[in-house]
Amino acid sequence: GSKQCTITKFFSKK
Amino acid sequence: MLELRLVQGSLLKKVLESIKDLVNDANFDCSATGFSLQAMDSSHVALVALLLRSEGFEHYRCDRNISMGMNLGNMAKMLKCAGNDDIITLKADDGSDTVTFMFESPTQDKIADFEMRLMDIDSEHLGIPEAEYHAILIMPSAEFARICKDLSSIGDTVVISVTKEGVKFSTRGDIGTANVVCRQNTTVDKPEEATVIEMPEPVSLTFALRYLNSFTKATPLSNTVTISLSSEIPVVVEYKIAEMGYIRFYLAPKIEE
Repeated sequence: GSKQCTITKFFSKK
Repeated sequence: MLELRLVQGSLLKKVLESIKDLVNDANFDCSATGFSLQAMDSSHVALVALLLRSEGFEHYRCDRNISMGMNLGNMAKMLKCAGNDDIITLKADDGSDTVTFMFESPTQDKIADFEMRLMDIDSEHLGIPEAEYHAILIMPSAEFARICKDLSSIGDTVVISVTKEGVKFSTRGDIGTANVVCRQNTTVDKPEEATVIEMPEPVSLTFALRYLNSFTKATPLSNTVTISLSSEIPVVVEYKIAEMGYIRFYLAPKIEE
C-alpha cells in the first residue's frame, strides 16, 4: 500500500 | 491597537467555514502587509495558508505586528452571527487578551459586537519553498468539489494523473473503481468555466480524499480553483479571495512503500 507522508517531511520549520 | 474593517464581511465568514474543520486552533498574524495565518491540521498531513492583504480592507490599522491565537470553532460560531452583507470589523487593543468582532448591517441600523478570549498557541511557521510545478490545473471550483465528493463515495485515495490528454482522477474501493477525466476546455462562454492545464511534463500523485474534500469547503470563496502538482511534493489547492488574497491548502502525497 501507499504510505501517507506528513507535510513536515517537505516543509522545514523556519 | 489593531482595527481591521472588512466591508465584504462574508469573505471572512467563508474563510472560517473553510478552515474550522481542518484546524482547531491557530495564530492569526497581523502586520502592515496584511492578515495571515499558517497552520497544519492535527495529523500534520495538510497545511493551510491564508493571506488577506491590507489593501483589501476598507480600513486597516495595525500599529505593530501581532499574533492572535484563536480557537477556529469558536471564531466560526461568532462569525456565523454576522449577516452575509454585514461589515465586519476586527479589533484588539495592545496587550489585551481578547479580540472583538463588530458586525454592522449595511444600513447601519444594527451593530453587534462579540468579544472572544485569545489563546496562547505556540506554533512555528514552516518555510514553504517556491516550487516549479510539473502541472498546473485551473478548473471550476464546483467541478473539483463534485469530483472529490463523488470519488470519496467509492474509495479513500485518489490518483491524480496529468497528461497532454487531460487530467485523470482515479480511485478504487470495495465496491469497484471510478475514473474521471477532465480535458482542457477553453472554448467556454465565461472564463471561470474553463479547464486549463499547463503541463510542462506528465505527473501522477496519490492523495487522501478526505483532506481534498475538506479543502473544497473553500469553494464558495472562488469560482475557480488552481491545483499545482509536482512529483513527490505536496499538492497546492488554491482558492483566490476576491482581489484580497488567497487561501492555499497543501497536502502531502501518499508514496508507495
